[in-house]
Amino acid sequence: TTRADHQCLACGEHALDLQSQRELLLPLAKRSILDKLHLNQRPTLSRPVSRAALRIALQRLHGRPQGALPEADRGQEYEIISFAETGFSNINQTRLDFHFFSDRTAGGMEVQEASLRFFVQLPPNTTWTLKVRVLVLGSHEANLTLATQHLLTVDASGWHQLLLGPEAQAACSQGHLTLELVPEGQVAESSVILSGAAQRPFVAARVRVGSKHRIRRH
Amino acid sequence: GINCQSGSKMCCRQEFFVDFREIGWHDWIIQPEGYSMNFCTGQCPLHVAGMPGIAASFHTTVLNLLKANAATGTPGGGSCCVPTVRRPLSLLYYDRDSNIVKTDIPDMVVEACGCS
Repeated sequence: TTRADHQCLACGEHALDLQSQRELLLPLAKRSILDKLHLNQRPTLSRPVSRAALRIALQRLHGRPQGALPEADRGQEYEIISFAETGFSNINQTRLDFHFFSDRTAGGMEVQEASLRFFVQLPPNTTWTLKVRVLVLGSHEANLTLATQHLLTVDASGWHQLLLGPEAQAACSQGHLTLELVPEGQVAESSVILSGAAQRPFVAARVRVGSKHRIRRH
Repeated sequence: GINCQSGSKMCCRQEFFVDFREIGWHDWIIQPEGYSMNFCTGQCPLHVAGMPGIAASFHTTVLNLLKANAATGTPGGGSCCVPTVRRPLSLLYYDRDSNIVKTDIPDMVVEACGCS
């Protein structure tokens, strides 16, 4: 960066006083971080998440096996936590919508792994079977169709995790994932899937920026 | 590398910390609290040119001075004070959709400077 007297900072005296250094460097720091995150401007938060949900999500995320070494050619990787928007639900089924799209998907995102984390409140001493349906937009983008489903047995209240398959990963890569949780064979008095501020279901996804994006960086 | 002290004119690392709260970024950047955008500044006289790390010993400096004097006529000469060691900046932040994103941006923090 050239200074007013056309000398670069690295090659001359420490002539700048601290205040003018700050005025010069603060915008540089902002621009440097935004550029590296491929953002044009700082995000404005439309749906802030409660601190409680954030803490629990991070604890869940850090629950991953330690010491898993990244492959050498990992490239730019992200871990994204997307909190659910609760769509059409009743006591017999809960529909969860997750949005992943941002300008990062412009270059294509490769989802390496995705897992659903949700909180269940069960009556004591009961075991439930939950069906988790993965719904994707049909070929004409008009309606949701069933891509696959998982069966999960839960026998205690608390947080549960389900590793999602390739269909759900593909939906995340497209930017929108819809799941439906249906208790099997039980008649519930109230919804067993909690989505209060601190128990909001979320999907944790490990994604890598697509190769097209990387070419641009070269 | 050497950290800049007031009054030193030699190539050194100038620490510069950007507090995210101070610039109003603490709402969307969850961790860390700030960014050390350190930079390299100062002179690289001929007798320390080409020394990625600046040896503090008198003996090294004198030897280099002798070499520099012998090389004074060499075309090119001079060098710049540049980063020699850098580390990534790990960020945890909200994106536009309030998703939480964690990533490591390589080579963002200057740890040490030297004369190229």
